[in-house]
Amino acid sequence: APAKLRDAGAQAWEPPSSALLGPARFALEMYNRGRAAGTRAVLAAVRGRVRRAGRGSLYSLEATLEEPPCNDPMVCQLPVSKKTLLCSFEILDELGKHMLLRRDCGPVDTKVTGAGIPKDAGIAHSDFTQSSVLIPSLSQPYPDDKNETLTSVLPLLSKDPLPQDFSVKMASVFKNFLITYNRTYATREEAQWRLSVFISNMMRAQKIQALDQGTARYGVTKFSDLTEEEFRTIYLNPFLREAPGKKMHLAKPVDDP
Amino acid sequence: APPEWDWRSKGAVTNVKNQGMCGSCWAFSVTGNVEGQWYLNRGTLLSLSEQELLDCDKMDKACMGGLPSNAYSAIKNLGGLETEDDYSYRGYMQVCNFSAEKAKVYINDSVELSQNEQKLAAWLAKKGPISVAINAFGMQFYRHGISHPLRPLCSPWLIDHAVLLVGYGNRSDVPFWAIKNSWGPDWGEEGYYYLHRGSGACGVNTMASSALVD
Repeated sequence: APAKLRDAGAQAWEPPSSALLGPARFALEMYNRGRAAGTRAVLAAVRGRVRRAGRGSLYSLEATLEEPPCNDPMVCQLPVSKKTLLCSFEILDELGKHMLLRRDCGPVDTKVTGAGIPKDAGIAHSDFTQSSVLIPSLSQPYPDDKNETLTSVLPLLSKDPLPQDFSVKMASVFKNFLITYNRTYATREEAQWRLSVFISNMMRAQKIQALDQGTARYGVTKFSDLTEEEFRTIYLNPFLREAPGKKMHLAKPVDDP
Repeated sequence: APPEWDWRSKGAVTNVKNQGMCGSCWAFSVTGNVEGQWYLNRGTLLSLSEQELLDCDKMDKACMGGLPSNAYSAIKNLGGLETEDDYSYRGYMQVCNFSAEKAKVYINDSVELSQNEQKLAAWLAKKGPISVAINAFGMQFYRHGISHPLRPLCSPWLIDHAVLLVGYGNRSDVPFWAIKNSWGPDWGEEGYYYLHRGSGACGVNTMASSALVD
């Protein structure tokens, strides 16, 4: 599609698709991280918008991915037929360095909507929710960040532009995390993946913070480089709600003589 | 119930432990409870073995998860718990090598506690720390303060983490439960999690239990 400016106020525009290939390829690489050849999803279609962000550009992509069928019991317990996913990615491209800020994917019912992105799904700017990321105050050592209030430094729900030197800030927060928790990664790719998980987790922590009715503070912890699925699988205990367990009789009230 | 209570300052709670990369929270919750019961009924605080439960409690699933009610039953059937030193924690399941001669504590029974948080507070103040199970929503990123997630986000029906109530009180008029977690002292408030009290937050009142020691 020809590049055109949607409306002066939005300062976002739809670039030619070739300009999207770089970020799209990076997003696909992140999505397929850790998968063996033959099990990787492929990119079917992509569209998106780009706007200036700090020293770089922020791409908001809507991509259709094709998940390959899987019949190998070594790879998937149950046979999986070919599946089409609709994903939205936010990628920051600063001086050629890509950073995945957000990834949301869900199945697309190809029968109803047809393959790929529905033509008439044009996203009006007003629907576009600007997601931004935390500023290093979250990683302050615990005792003295008492007075930081996340909402005052985080343009989560506002339309403010991303902070300047965003990637530099995020890299610094992540480096703090690595030092504090003595974290190391085997490969550069792993480190890149963990950085994108870390950034995504900061957004999740930000939302949890915004919705908490108590006095709790959420932010960087030693689990901040784990995906939700990894955290749940490794540290939590779904057995608790699955099985009734042995029946115990009820304790007598404490004031019962 | 007294307006506030804290068994940590009364010697009934061992140091915060770390379950490592293993879903063994149920074992830590139960040993924490039995440690408190043994202290309050026998006068000695011993740090007890979770690894024994991982290896020898065949009703539960070691690092894949378990239930406190099964664990109490296993402790009774096995004949007691060894100490942490005698049967130290590995964080993965091994062959059971429990020996009754080495067991330092036993339990007589276990009970399910009320789902009324005031009664739970009264029970805790009088009888000792309580094993509970909660929905761990938000705990991955919890740093400090009293957590009070919106109920739909922290549903009492999606319980997935077992912990230990060790006290309760108020911080600037916000009622809380002081909860001993098993993710090490470098998580939360030196290993502790503070959760809103009185609103059934995250299902904290749905699976409260305790061992009984004569």
